[in-house]
Amino acid sequence: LGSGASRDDDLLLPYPRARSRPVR
Amino acid sequence: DCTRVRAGSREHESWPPARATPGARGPTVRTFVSHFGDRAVAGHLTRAAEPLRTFSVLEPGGPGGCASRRRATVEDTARAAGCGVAQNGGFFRVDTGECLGNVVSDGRLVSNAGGLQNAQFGIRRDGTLVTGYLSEEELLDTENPFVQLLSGVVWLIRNGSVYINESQAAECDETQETGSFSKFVTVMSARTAVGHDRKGQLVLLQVDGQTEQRGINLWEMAEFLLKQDVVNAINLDGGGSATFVLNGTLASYPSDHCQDSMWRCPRHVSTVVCVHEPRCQPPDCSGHGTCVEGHCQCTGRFWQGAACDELDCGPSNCSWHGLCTETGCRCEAGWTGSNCSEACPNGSFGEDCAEKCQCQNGATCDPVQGTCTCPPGFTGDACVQECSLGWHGPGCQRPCECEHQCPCDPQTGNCSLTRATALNSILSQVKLCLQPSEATTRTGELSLLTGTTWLALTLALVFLLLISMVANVSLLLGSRARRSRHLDGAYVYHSLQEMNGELLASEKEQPGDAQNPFKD
Repeated sequence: LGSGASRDDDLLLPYPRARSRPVR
Repeated sequence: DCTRVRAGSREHESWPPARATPGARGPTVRTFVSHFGDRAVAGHLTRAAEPLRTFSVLEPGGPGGCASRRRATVEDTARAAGCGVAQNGGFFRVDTGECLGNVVSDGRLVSNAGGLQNAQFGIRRDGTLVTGYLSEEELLDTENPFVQLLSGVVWLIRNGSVYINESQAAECDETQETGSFSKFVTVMSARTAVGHDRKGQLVLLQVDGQTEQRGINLWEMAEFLLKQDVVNAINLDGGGSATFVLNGTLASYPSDHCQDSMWRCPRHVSTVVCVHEPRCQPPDCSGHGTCVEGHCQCTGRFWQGAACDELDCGPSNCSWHGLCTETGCRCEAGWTGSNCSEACPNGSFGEDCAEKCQCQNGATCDPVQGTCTCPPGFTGDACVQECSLGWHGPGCQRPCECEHQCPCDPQTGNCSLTRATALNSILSQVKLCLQPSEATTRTGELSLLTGTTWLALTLALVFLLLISMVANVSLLLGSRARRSRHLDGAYVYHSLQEMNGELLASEKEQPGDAQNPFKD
């Protein structure tokens, strides 16, 4: 179908990308 | 929640496998446009029976995709695997492509989250459907291992009830600002979910949307699933990852833009959930069959069972004298026949009665070992030796019990003792050990023998006596005659007196005597 790569612009993330979750 | 739970047991629901529904058809796919609030939302709901045989978690682009942090469109992965229905699966790192959470694909542990507590959905080898939280130990269970498993975020429905609040407590680190997590729950967006219904059918849900513009939030998704009789379900990746593929072709409206933002393009995602033709369990039918439309057709006559992993030689079960093998009953030594119900025929023994017995003299041959059981009177490996003196019975195991250590009959053990006494004059008592019957006849013979012998002996002695008497008489008479003859002769007897070497003068040689030869 040659739809080509998406822009990954609709990200729905449960955890903030800013920092990885600290392992306690 | 960032704690890792390595051991022990965590909260989860296990739903036993439904009884196989013979003639179960393929998956049912429903397309809907439903209203959530004032929004019309489109999507697909898929149900599939026998998930153990029709559901798989796939790595992006096929096996090894997670290890190589590959990403692929759902279409690509689904086509390669022959999925009738496919959706995006677990979460992944967009920048690295790393598969996140636990992943088990077709019995292979692909990714281990080390006990991180996020919502899990999987199927164990026996078909049990597991939904909820798992420790690492439970993930690695070998007793009834997972054959399919993937991780989501938020356990939507537990045992028929909405479980979102509990999930937030379990999966979100309360120290971390919960803003993003609760937004993740409440924002509208494209969504996907996986779970099962009361019949034990697998349920897949895909909802079109775009974060903050279209679609539904997790509370609405949970309510929708409850109405569809879903009992347990978890939330999978959404937003631009939400993709639905039918027979290898995109059948939903992804929210990611293509490079040309005029259009929408399906995202290259990580793992994929796939519904396919019933596969055999295990797919290779344990190596003893071929998989035809999800059912194992076992090779040979004796492999049986859904997985062709049971040997069945029939109700006789090889008559308990053999082992059922893929070529039929392999009989224990000493037995033969298709059901091992026949003992080896006479003269043979061992495996398949292939050995020839060596037993002689009517000995019985052990059908298993071929050892000979000797009849009375014989011994030795092949029962060719007769009993040695003093022993009798089968194998000559029994000592004779006769007086005077007499031997006994090797077969019957009867003593043959008779004290036969011979002629008391010559022979002293002789103990002869004869068979009783023989004894009587032999005694008879013996007495006969004794009588004759004595008679012969007596006659011989008398005869000798006579001869010696005759001889003596003849000698006596002879000598008298001679004496008379001698006295008439020209000579007389002189006693020689060679006393001390000299002869008496008188006795000197007298003439004429010299001619006489008769001088002593």
